[in-house]
Amino acid sequence: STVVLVFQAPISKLLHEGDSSQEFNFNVKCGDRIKVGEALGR
Amino acid sequence: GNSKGDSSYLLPGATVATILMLGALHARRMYDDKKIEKRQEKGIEVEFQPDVKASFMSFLPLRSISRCWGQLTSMEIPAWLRPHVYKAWARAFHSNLEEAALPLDKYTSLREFFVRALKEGSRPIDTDPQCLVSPVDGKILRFGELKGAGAMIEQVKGFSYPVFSLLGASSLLPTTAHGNVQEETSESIKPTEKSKKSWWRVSLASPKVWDPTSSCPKKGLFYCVIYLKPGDYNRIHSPADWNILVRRHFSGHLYPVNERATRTIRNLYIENERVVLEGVWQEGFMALAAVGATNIGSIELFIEPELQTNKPIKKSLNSEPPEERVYDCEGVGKVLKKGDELGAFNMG
Repeated sequence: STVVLVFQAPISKLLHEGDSSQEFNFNVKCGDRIKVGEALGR
Repeated sequence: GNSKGDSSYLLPGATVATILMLGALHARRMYDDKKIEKRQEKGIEVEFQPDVKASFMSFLPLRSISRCWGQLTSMEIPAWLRPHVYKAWARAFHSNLEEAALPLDKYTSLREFFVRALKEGSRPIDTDPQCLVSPVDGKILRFGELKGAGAMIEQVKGFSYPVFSLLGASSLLPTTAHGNVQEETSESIKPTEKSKKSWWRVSLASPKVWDPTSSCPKKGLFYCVIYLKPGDYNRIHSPADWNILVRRHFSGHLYPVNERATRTIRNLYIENERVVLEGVWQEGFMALAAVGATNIGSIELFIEPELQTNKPIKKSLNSEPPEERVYDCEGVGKVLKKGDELGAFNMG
């Protein structure tokens, strides 16, 4: 079986100094094994 | 007597020939799969290549096969035999029996064992408020950002399918005539009575026009496809704190969804039976599609126990629109915390 997750997330950096960038980034690679509760991205 | 003698020779001959032929086919298939695996290890992307077997699949009574499999795996196993059966299953499918919440002889059938819960603490949830967690155990097949016309998700290199077909004519992701989605996003939108049906719209229109002086960041639409093997932990958890507003059930087919099937069967994930949950999280729209397969035809929702999947289908499938239910408790739908259990895949 397969799960497909579709979600909205920020794609741009906040330009005001002092603000951390809000861009969403995956921290997985294709082929990785992952478990429930582990971060897909931040 | 003569003809009787001949026919008694004939039967074993034909049987042996059939077994040899099936064996040769299987050996050929294993050789092909090994070749594919070697190429993948070298980082060479496998391409979409429909074959005769894939088209042959559509003639098989897959749903009946799936339901028979479900009957078989629901049968009660004598208590003394259970540990042996489940250890054999674990060996065959590389399951981790240490994590099972109950002693093996407490699972009365293979189907019950398949949806086993895990011991407390087996799956710690990443508590970083900025992160999205995996809803299942499995293998990451594809992920990325949905851009441009049609918002296509790649099934395998050389073949993609539209996210709208996967999720359905979404009440939360309405499309324009050209198959794009439109945006009216603003940070301040809150679900009100009027806007409940279509209060989120997401734009994939490019080039993105964005006012750099605005304080709220631009939003994009992302996806991630995770494949569960039969031996994996099969419960589905919540990927974030979110409100589920709509549930959509597509009857569809029950093709296998293994690696070979994704490489040879066109539109696999939008043909197969699936349950789509749609809602909203802190960053906007979110949807989770649980796609079934021949051996795992049932999708159970703990948030809606009465939902029945993998039912015997009478009429042709494609014409049927998905059966939809709006979760409407006080207009905020079903509220789930990150890591909460929301459903499970099951056999048959």
